[in-house]
Amino acid sequence: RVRKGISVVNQKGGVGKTTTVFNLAGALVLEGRRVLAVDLDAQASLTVSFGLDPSSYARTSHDLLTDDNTSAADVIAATGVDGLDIIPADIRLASADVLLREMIMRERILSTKLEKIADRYDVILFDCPPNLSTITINALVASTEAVVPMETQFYSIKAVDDLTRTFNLLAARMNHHLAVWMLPTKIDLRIKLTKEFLIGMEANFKDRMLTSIRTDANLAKAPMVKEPAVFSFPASRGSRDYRRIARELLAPVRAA
Amino acid sequence: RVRKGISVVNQKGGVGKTTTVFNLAGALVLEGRRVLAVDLDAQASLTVSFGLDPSSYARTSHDLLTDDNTSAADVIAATGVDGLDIIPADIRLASADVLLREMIMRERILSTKLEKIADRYDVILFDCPPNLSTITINALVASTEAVVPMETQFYSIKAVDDLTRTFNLLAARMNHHLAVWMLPTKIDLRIKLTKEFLIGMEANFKDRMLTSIRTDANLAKAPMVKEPAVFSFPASRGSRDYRRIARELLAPVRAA
Ligand SMILES: Nc1ncnc2c1ncn2[C@@H]1O[C@H](COP(=O)(O)OP(=O)(O)OP(=O)(O)O)[C@@H](O)[C@H]1O
Ligand SMILES: Nc1ncnc2c1ncn2[C@@H]1O[C@H](COP(=O)(O)OP(=O)(O)OP(=O)(O)O)[C@@H](O)[C@H]1O
Ligand SMILES: [Mg+2]
Ligand SMILES: [Mg+2]
Repeated sequence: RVRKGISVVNQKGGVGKTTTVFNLAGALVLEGRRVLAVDLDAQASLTVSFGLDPSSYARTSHDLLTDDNTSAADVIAATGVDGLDIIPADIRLASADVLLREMIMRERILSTKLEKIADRYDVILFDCPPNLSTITINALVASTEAVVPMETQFYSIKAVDDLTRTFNLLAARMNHHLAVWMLPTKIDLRIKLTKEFLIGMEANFKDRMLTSIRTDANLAKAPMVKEPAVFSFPASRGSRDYRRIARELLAPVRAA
Repeated sequence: RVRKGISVVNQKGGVGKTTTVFNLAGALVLEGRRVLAVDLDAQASLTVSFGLDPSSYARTSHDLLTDDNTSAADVIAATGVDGLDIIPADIRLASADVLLREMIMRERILSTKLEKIADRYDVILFDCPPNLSTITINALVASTEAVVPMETQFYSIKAVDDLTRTFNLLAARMNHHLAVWMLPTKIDLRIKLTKEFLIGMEANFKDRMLTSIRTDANLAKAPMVKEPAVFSFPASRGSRDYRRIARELLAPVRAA
């Protein structure tokens, strides 16, 4: 396993997975860590967030997962930010799951290949697609921790239940235990429903809760200027919130 | 084909697909139409929106897609709203795509099975998962139209490009032509970025644009009371907006 592999995961769509990886990666670099961000979504949202063109890469995370002759070193690319590399994704990932199902040790492909470059990075972040496919399982198996972005909305409850079942399955079937952190996103405490929902989350997840990410238009703007908010909007709420999360995830007391 | 089959589709997550199917279905019932809503997402967000328990059904859309002996009539269930039925989903859909890939005529399974009950409904709505899998293709092939909910955000541009490629592929490979409508969601014109984005969308899609759905907390609350907003919050912005969309989609001039 990587020293510190963190999957940012939730099969519910649009909760802020990519926004979290993009901005947390920047925040971890500001904490002096060497970071690799892995884009595992066919939409390649993380890749385009850095202003990169998914179709410009001969090999991407699709090849890393489905081609035995592709190593991690073959697909690592620069992001333009010192100390932060990326493994880009492309649209072919949309049908990778079918190819993966036929492969032996299909859940451990990422973990095995990333071990070879593990010493080059302090943290590896995985941006997962909005599903619980073999690709997402690969990220979880290669990780020591999982961060679950959650909106304060009705559909989040069932999403977390389904996700918890997957974590329990990994522990039972593969003896793979993750430290799981909940990350409330798009938080606006002026909205009554949000406040009530947050109180429920805190009662439910107790010391498994990271501090909330507040709603901030600058987080939606950052990919338009191709830089995480910690660089493009350093004084913004969003930047401060992700810097705090970076410190929370690095704090020794947090290591499960 | 069904007289009027509408796929609500966008591989970008969290843009308002389920919210659109849930509330548009209610609005179409108020227009006097008999409606079937088909849940094709493993998250079963649409199923739980009506207060239904996905695990309480012996057979769901998963079986309709993967089991030759399951007919549409076998999986149709009541929603509690007169004139509105549902085909529920369940978590097993998460691995249905792999089973589908092995089947002959895999893209036409839904279309063929739904033809048998087509005369019972005026409109069939499909709530698609956040990907462009064989399941989503099945919905598109069974449809005459596609509604694409879009947020006014950076990631929407690439999402629509990728989606348009899929529509073009269907037309070229299967001679299947869809009337495609863009539906701006979560619109708040007080936000400058939203206004600018909307102007860009209108210039780009011209007469393919439906009227916007404004941001409305009641739309997020409606699934908590298990009834579309047109019934649970009839005076709300969200309810009015979805009633207008229902009329726009039914208007003869719209029929592509
Ligand atoms: N804290 C926040 N404040 C404001 N906007 C946010 C925040 N977090 C995310 N967003 C916006 O919400 C939308 C969804 O976020 P994002 O695309 O990161 O979610 P995701 O979970 O990666 O989606 P998908 O399931 O499609 O991969 C984006 O337009 C993003 O800019
Ligand atoms: N017009 C709106 N105003 C306010 N909230 C909205 C609106 N439309 C959708 N929402 C909220 O945004 C969130 C995402 O919507 P929804 O779950 O319908 O999207 P989706 O595209 O179906 O997501 P997925 O990709 O996970 O299937 C939900 O919490 C929903 O309540
Ligand atoms: Mg994403
Ligand atoms: Mg949905």
